[in-house]
Amino acid sequence: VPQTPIRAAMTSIQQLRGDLTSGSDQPSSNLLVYYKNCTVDPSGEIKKRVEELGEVFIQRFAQAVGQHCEGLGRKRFYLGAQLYYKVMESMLKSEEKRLSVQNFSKLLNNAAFHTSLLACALEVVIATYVGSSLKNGGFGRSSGASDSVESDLCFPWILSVFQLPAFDFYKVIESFIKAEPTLKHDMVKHLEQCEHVIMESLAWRTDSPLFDLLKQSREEGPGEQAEPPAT
Amino acid sequence: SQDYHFGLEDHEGVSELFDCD
Repeated sequence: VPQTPIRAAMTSIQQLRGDLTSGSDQPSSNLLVYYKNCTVDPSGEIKKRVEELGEVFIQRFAQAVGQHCEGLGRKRFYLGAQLYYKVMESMLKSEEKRLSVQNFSKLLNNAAFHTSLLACALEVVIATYVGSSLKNGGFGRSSGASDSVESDLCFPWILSVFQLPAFDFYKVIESFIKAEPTLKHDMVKHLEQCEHVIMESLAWRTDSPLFDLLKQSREEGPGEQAEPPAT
Repeated sequence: SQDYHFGLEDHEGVSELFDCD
């Protein structure tokens, strides 16, 4: 049954909230087991980072949407944190199966990984509330829901809030989509559009970590032979 | 997740992407 843009947005929101049924923005007992298996227990740092990034997010949300909307920002962040922990657990299960390891100390103590994952979860929450639209991306905007003031929060807003390089954010996108099969088609498409904007533009900004990697790879010298041009 | 192009190979995941393998 065709839906109006507002109804579609409300359905997406209900579904997102329904999928996050734990009602808690804290790590599950399964996730705590992964933390305990680490050579260096990351629990303290993870909790501290989520709290700090939460305060930053709520402040910037209020700046963008209106100071009277701080409570709304808190709700958005709460949903985002739930999704972050949910996807983290799913990713770790998947990595455990793929790599046959249980000790993810390096990954779970990696700040860029956590910031990227949290940013991606929040991007999903924000995009769900405003409809899948990109700011200035030339990809067109969905009507209805995206006319709200929250449309100012569209990608790449979250990158500036967390001072997160687009190149790092890019690294979690595919794994996020794999780890969260309940993501709606629109949301997958939105994340795919974020990938394209990063690949085409954001990853090539002056301060991108991509340039250090390119420099490093040049210093290491030619490795494998380049693939011959495809026919 | 239909229509999304999954490009990562079996030996590629967040552990490798964040240099944590």
